[in-house]
Amino acid sequence: TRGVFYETYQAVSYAFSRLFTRLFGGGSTELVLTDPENILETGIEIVAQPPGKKRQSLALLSGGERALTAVALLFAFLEVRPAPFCVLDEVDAPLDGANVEKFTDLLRDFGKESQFIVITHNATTMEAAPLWYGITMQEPGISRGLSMRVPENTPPDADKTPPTE
Amino acid sequence: TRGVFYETYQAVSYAFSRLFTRLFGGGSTELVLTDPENILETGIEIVAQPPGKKRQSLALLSGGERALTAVALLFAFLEVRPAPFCVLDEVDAPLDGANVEKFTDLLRDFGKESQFIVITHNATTMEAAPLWYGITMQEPGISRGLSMRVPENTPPDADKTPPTE
Amino acid sequence: MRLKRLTLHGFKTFADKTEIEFAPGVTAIVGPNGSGKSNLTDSLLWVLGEQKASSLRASRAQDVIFAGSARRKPMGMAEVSLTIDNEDRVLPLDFAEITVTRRVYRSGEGEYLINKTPCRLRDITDLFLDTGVGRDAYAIVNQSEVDSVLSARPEDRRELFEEAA
Amino acid sequence: MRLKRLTLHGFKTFADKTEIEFAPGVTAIVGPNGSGKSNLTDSLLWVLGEQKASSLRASRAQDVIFAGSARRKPMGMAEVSLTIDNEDRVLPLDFAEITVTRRVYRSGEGEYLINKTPCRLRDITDLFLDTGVGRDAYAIVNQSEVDSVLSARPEDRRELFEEAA
Ligand SMILES: Nc1ncnc2c1ncn2[C@@H]1O[C@H](COP(=O)(O)OP(=O)(O)OP(=O)(O)O)[C@@H](O)[C@H]1O
Ligand SMILES: Nc1ncnc2c1ncn2[C@@H]1O[C@H](COP(=O)(O)OP(=O)(O)OP(=O)(O)O)[C@@H](O)[C@H]1O
Ligand SMILES: [Mg+2]
Ligand SMILES: [Mg+2]
Repeated sequence: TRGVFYETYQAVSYAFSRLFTRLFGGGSTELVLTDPENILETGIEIVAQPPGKKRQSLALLSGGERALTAVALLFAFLEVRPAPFCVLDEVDAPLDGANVEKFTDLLRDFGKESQFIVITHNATTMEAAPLWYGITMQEPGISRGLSMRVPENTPPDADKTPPTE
Repeated sequence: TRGVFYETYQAVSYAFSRLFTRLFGGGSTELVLTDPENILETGIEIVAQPPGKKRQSLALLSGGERALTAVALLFAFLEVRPAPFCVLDEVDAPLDGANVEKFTDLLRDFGKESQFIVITHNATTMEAAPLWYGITMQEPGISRGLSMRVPENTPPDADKTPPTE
Repeated sequence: MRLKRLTLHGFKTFADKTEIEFAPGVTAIVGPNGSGKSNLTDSLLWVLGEQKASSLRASRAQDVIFAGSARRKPMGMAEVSLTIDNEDRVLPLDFAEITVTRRVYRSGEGEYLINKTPCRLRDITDLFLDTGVGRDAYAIVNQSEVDSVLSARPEDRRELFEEAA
Repeated sequence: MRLKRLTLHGFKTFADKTEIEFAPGVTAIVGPNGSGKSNLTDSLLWVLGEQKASSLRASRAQDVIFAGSARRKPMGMAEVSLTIDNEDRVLPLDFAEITVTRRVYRSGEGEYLINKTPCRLRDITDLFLDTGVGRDAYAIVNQSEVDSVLSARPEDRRELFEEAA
């Protein structure tokens, strides 16, 4: 299992780099074993450098940069060990218009192989989904659901984030 | 200072109730002293009940409900002890269209007395501000600012959240 | 393996029996703040065997039973069923379709069923072991949780890699 | 008391000297992810006397000095100046306009000035004491921090009330 862990770590590390570069339009990442001598207990450090910026601690990254970096890592896991389905609850909340487009691009690609359930307030994300499930609360405190297929019009209750130049 | 603390706590408690009811269109709140015998060291519990729902622990509230509740409490402090200026960094991120409108309403009212600096990606919030300050990063890693007054057109890089019915 | 249908009855705000049909690819869950979207995510985690109440924003097992509203009394039981397409036999049971059901009563007592046959909670979690699905997996990302993979300690982050390995 | 102008030079991503004019009422700060909006908030906290590096997403004092980019070298100093309209004499100094300046060098050494007169950090924090402004006050809400007033322990929440009292 030592070998399996190391292989997985390597594969995720490569996938993470590729996905980060795709989402950020450049830059680089590294996954670093905190204790390479001790594969069975080592922790894993994340290093992320957005394009054109200096390599710095994750803490200094912006809210949107952190969200995008976390998405890159999450999808790296999905690429290495596909899960039959994936639930994402408002991961797009801190993203600006351009970054939501990058995120939905990724979602469409991965959505060909896996089932994705994406909770969102963002119209760009909604438009990337062929099926919507609307949750309403007409009666206070009571949830009801309704299925809405192939949206033609602008969705209700949605943020539209136009892409930046 | 015992007396001053208790007065402040009372005043904030009333303001919090009023502002919560305004933002949620109903419901109720309570601020409860954990140790009423010991005013100098007591903690303060928050109870919040959205309209039509049962009174439950804060943890069960939704992301948007929590954000709105926190805004109500923050503005309660501002009402009781006005601060000369207030900085809000993306507090509107989890709010849906209808709730962003409620929030900007409040912002306009309080903005008559105090200075507010609001960082946002949301077009509804932006439209509530007579002055915009745009931060750009044309050169990677280097921030530049530009002042943009009295917006006529739709802002760049903004989420528009249309109000729900 | 693909999700076909999720049925909720008495789970959090889903007081009335609600059936959600899933399609392949990307499904967007949309609706106002507090309408019940994240409660859906909680119900998925729960029916897959989640044992920590805090992972569902609750403090005790019974907290997920509909607690009542302004107009309705609390209910005595919560039930969630998940129906899965198992044509590819990813789940180690020789059925083309598998329905997993979980119930909890006010007493805290639970019931578990696979294809209507009573079983233990353990049988449900075993069913999903090593499929990349269920608690501790990277495949279900809660609201405001996406950032935590970045703020986690390197040692805690290891668990994600172990799950993927 | 009203904010008039904020000047940054070498602070985080503000490598070049940047001047931001404030107006009364509501100002929206807008721009793409990672462009420097939250860095502005950090600079305000910092010039008002914030001593905890972690409150600025940094680990050491020097972390706020521009660390360089792909094309530019790191700088040796960060400087932020805040100019305040003090017509109403809310700040206890007999000046209609007060400029507070803070600098930090790579050595970790700091410099502090009020209206160009060198002083100690203590003099700056004293100036804003009991005005509802500055660190620990409720008036500056960081990104993803608005929720923390709800998740705080009752005893910690007390500090906000003490600040308002
Ligand atoms: N056992 C329960 N009985 C009744 N209501 C409950 C129960 N548990 C939670 N709730 C209610 O569910 C609501 C939260 O729902 P949920 O978190 O799913 O909202 P949401 O649609 O995700 O909203 P947002 O867009 O703000 O994230 C709260 O108002 C809470 O009081
Ligand atoms: N000392 C420094 N030198 C250079 N760059 C820095 C320094 N400190 C922080 N940064 C950079 O500042 C950027 C973050 O900026 P900031 O948090 O202000 O973004 P933002 O505009 O708030 O974005 P978002 O909309 O995503 O919240 C990061 O890319 C980080 O690497
Ligand atoms: Mg939610
Ligand atoms: Mg920010």
